[in-house]
Amino acid sequence: GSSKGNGDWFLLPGATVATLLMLGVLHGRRMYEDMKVGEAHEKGIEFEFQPDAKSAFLRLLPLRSISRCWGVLTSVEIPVSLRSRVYGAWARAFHSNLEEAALPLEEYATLQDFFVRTLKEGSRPIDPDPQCLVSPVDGTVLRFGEIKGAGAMIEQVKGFSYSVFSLLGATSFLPTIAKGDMQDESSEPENVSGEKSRKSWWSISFASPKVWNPYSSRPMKGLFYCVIYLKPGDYHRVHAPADWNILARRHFSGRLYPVNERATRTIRNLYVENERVVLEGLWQEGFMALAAVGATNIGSIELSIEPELRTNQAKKKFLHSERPEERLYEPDGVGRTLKKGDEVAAFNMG
Amino acid sequence: STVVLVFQAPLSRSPENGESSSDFKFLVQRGDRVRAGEALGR
Repeated sequence: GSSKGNGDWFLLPGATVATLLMLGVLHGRRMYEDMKVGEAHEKGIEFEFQPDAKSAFLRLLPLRSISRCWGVLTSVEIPVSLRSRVYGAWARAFHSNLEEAALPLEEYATLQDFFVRTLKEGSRPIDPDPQCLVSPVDGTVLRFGEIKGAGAMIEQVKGFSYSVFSLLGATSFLPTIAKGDMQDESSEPENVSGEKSRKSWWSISFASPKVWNPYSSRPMKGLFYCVIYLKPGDYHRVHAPADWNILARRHFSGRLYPVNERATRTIRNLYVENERVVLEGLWQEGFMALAAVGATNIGSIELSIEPELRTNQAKKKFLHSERPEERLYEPDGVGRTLKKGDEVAAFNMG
Repeated sequence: STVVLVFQAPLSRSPENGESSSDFKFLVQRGDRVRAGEALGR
């Protein structure tokens, strides 16, 4: 027994070293891959959509359970004496700007509290030009442009596109506005309530080539999109891109794939598959919707306009309904009124 | 995490060929770092 016992003394340290070595190799490989992608982007080379074994493997993982465990871990209270070191390490690893945090680091009891921190007053001035749309978040612009063609597709990466109707949901106002403009040239906007009001007298046409009617008194409208990726170290609160009446909210429980650069290149319909909250309404130029898409490490989306909404809930096995849970905001047709720059939501870990 | 913004905005037409040369102009490029509140387009 004792000789056998003596022989095992090295198992635990051995396993620990082997695990750390493996993690180090994986991290090194990831950094090498990221460097290759960065170099390619600088040369203007764009990788095409290319599903691989890893993305297929991700489908087998219990991502929601992993996400919820991560949430439990990041909601553990950190001793006050360790907080500035922990958050300082996080800031170095993910290039966060600690100077902008509204509170002293010791005030953030958990990593989740720190992650969803507000910023000092004046840290994000809102562009005052009434003609401009502002970024709703801090992040990196992945893609933007005009949505054309009957399918109303948005390019995820070169070689793969997804439908804006799938992203926003089948009950989106979007088709109504499009149909409304096709059928009824004279519809004037009543107050935004009821079916008729959903029709906007601005017309967007998915038909292409666009037919220009020189006698039309109404300004033509196009549909545009912009995709912004938030890194783990970024400020994670979401603001209104313009003065905006939010009429409806749709919550898709979906999945929780990672949404990093590699995932966009290898997972089909990534933003349509993932858990997300869609806010939809009207701004001065017509239709406006924002989809806040979660990820494995950042699976929760909290709404300032509806604090009671809960996301990243444990999946009820039998209730695998893909249908979103929808809410229309009162008062009917006016919904929640936000000024440009008002806070509307926040992403959080777990 | 990721935010996808979808919105209507004015289009104008160049009469000769009816092709849309949109009024709305994006002020960003792909890969740009943006901050909340900064102009995305006008």
